[in-house]
Amino acid sequence: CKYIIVIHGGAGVISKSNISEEREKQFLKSLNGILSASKKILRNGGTALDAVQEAVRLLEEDELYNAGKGSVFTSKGTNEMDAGIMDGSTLKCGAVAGVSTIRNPIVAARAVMDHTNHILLMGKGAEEFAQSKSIEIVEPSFFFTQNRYDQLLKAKDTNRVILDHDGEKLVKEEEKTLTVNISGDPIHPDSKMG
Amino acid sequence: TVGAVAIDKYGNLAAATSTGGMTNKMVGRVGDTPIIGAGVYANKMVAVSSTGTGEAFIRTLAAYDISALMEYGGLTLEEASKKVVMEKLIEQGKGDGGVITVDANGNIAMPFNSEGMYRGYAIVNNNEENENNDTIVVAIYKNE
Repeated sequence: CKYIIVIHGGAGVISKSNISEEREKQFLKSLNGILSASKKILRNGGTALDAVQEAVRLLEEDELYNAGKGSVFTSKGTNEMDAGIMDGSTLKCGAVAGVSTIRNPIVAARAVMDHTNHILLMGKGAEEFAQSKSIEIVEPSFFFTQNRYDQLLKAKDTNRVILDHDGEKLVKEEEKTLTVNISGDPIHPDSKMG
Repeated sequence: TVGAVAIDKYGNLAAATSTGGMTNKMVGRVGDTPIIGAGVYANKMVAVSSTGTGEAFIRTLAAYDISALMEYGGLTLEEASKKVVMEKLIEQGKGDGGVITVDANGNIAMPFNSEGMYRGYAIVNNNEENENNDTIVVAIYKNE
């Protein structure tokens, strides 16, 4: 009998040419730390359900990833998050969609599973339910990160809807097209120069 | 998008997924993450968490499809996960991404059809009191 936890932090156009060495180290350290913390739950006799919830909660807390803090922006510059959880032994499940004020949507999804007869709550109803269960509520601005906002601006420039980690490539491509002026200083291609 | 799947000492499986969606998405758009059977699924045989183009995972009911291919088609976890991600998701779903999966026998599969996927797994060595003997593996790129 093996106790195992597997995690992911998103897929996309992720290659060595798009990620700096420093950022690569940040991701590897983060993944290691989250695996280490969540496997402790299994080692101490905890359930698979508790282990996946904690792993995802930790991923939501890390702004490297597109979930919780660090979430990408909608076309209107807001954050709308979704989460779902399922217990394989009972087929019980819970989910929330389109929430903007719940710090950890996965905790709310678990509460939907544990405390309602429903599976999916959305928007304001999900947020009011989370508050009624004393799940942490935050201002929408809590989820703002400059990196993700820059990606939104680039996506809007090109009129594209992009996957979470494809945004990094978009910004990187932009950096590659920098040119220099007569003094050798970089000129951003978006700059309106005479 | 982020996610986790696990099997515990009792042999129970579970899956969880969370996301902010896609950059520049329409307000009100819901992807596959909270759709049971599309972006997240678990039963007594397998647990699945997905990441990628949400609409493609919804069209193909990707997470549940892996379970169905195992249950009705007799495919292994590896075969079913790869078939969904490397064939059906691209051909029928018109999208990309990946999944992490674990089955009741403790097999793991983490296929993706994009350039990379942040991923990793930990195996608890339950014969050892020292947790330093547990296995942790993390990877980002293809062929890792």
